[in-house]
Amino acid sequence: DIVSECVAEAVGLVDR
Amino acid sequence: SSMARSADISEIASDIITRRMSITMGDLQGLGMSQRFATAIDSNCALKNIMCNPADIYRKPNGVCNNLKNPMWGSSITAQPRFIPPHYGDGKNIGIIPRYLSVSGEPLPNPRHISNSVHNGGISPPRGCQFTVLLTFFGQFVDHDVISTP
Repeated sequence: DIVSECVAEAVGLVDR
Repeated sequence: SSMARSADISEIASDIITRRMSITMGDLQGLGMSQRFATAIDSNCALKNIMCNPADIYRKPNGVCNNLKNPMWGSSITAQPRFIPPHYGDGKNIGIIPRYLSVSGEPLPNPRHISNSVHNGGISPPRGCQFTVLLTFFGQFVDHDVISTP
């Protein structure tokens, strides 16, 4: 699901 | 900090989704999409599994447990449902820029001018005998107590 992928990407950016 | 992390994730994810799917923030906030977004982001939301003590006389200072069945309703730093979609001046409708254009695309009038016009009492402004200006501050107090939204 593209929405889940985008959220996962955002999580990666925030937690980086 | 956990709430700030949740907010950052939500904001950045919204940005990525709208760009990748070529949709607007309004589309994302619409029914259907908003549920998909809520499901996807759920595990990253702060403040889960709030426990309330029904015997407590008062809610928590941040508004949590005001409603025992829905402990987060009306609490600080949580989203508030809207009656109509937001229309701020920034493209993402986050609210960092107030709305400045009317539906016709023309600039909105200066709010100060409107305020001065509406509240212009002329040379003999009406004076109420029932309320003082304290009513204004009390209303503001209640408003901010309920909202507490950054």
